[in-house]
Amino acid sequence: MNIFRFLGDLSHLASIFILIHKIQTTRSCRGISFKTQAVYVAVFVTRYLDLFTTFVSVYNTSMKIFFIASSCYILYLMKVRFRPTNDPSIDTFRVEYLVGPCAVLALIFNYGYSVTEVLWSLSIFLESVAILPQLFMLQRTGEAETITTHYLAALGAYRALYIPNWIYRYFSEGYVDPISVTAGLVQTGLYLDFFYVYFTKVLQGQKFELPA
Amino acid sequence: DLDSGIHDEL
Repeated sequence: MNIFRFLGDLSHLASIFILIHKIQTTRSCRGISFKTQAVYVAVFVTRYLDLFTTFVSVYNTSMKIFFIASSCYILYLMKVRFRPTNDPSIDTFRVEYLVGPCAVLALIFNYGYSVTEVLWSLSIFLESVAILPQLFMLQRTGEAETITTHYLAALGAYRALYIPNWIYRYFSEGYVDPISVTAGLVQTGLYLDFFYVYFTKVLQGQKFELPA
Repeated sequence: DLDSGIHDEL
């Protein structure tokens, strides 16, 4: 564990708390893509299958449980508790276009041909593009509530912070995980446009609005 | 490397 990874994980935790806070205080999941949130459940469940077989640390296990539980809770908030505020008609990104290619990639690139390793690989590839339905929705509506942009910024910062973590681990432990690094770079890259608007507008006190 | 198959990152 190093400071970059720890801050990345904290940022990931923060993003989830921000999202839950947004939904509960506004009593609405407007502006949140259900598809993105559903993909996150799939990401956590497929990645943390080792929860019962591999023990890394109490930290690791608790975080895994938290990520699975909180992502399921968010789906519950969206589909049951605040269902009327969820508008599927603007959440139109075709998720099957993400899952298919990721499944093929996972079958080609993995660290071993076992069910758990291929699913782990799938979860890494899927996570890298999971935000696309959300960004697509943002693009389509052209604006976002400020709290939603804080959620996205924290989520983007999480993967961005993993990059210095991998550089650090390469030099300190000789550790390299090419699948995570490649997917992580792609994932961070997807946020660049968003970050630009976030830093130049939202953090200057303006509303998040995309040029028409 | 990852020969051990243990993924210690989240």
